[in-house]
Amino acid sequence: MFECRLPKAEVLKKTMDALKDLIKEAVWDVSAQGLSLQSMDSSHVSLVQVTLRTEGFDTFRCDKNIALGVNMDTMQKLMKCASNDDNITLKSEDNGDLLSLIFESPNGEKTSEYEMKLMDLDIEQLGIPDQEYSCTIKMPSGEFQRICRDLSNIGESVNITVVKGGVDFSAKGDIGNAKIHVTESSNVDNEKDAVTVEVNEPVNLTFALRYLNFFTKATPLSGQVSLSISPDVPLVVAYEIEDLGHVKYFLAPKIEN
Amino acid sequence: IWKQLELNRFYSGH
Repeated sequence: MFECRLPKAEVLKKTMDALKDLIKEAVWDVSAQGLSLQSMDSSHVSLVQVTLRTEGFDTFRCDKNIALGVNMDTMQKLMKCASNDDNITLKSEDNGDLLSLIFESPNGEKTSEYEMKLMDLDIEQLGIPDQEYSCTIKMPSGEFQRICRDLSNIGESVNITVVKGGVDFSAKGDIGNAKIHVTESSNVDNEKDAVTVEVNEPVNLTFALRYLNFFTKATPLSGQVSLSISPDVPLVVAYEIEDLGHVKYFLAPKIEN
Repeated sequence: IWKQLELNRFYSGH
């Protein structure tokens, strides 16, 4: 038996919004540690990994590890039936083929129960090593979203150059070129507005904006985004979900042929 | 010409 309860449906709604454009089907792995999901997009260029820790839930019961195979589109549609302030309970039997989603209004006057058919999915899992990155940038998530969106008007890819004290995001295309320089904040009153740039060694890598724009669908989950970059390895774009977990995206770099 | 690498090149399946 698996059953968990979150005080606000909003966070799970936003999490589904952050995933559904990138992946069509996925498996939620349920264990005593919480819920987790890992899935590559169909082109095997990017990967998303979600962790929602037990401690962040109101209640969490998992008698036996289970895998819940879901159609993301369906799950997102059902999640949309919840109001942001509703509390939400997810429930499934150990060998069941249904996931129950129960939404309760804050005053307790309305309870909605939806049952979603689960899928038997065989999804390849990748082993992602823990590693040190050459550079880590933290910046307001809305700012990163804006940069990706704006540069998409110029080209298909963005070149990210990190040096001490700042980052350059640049794009080239048929209509012209663009370069956006973001400087590390000197002092910031509000942590969410801060830009920090940690550099062990400067890096310069190129990534497809199409995928970065998919990743920025997670912007409503967190005021800050972190970009971890090392030469010739995938970029990690991470959004922390306060008190609950994270959504991390991995994107393989582009190379000049 | 830029080529987008696949993630499988970096991470092993398990």
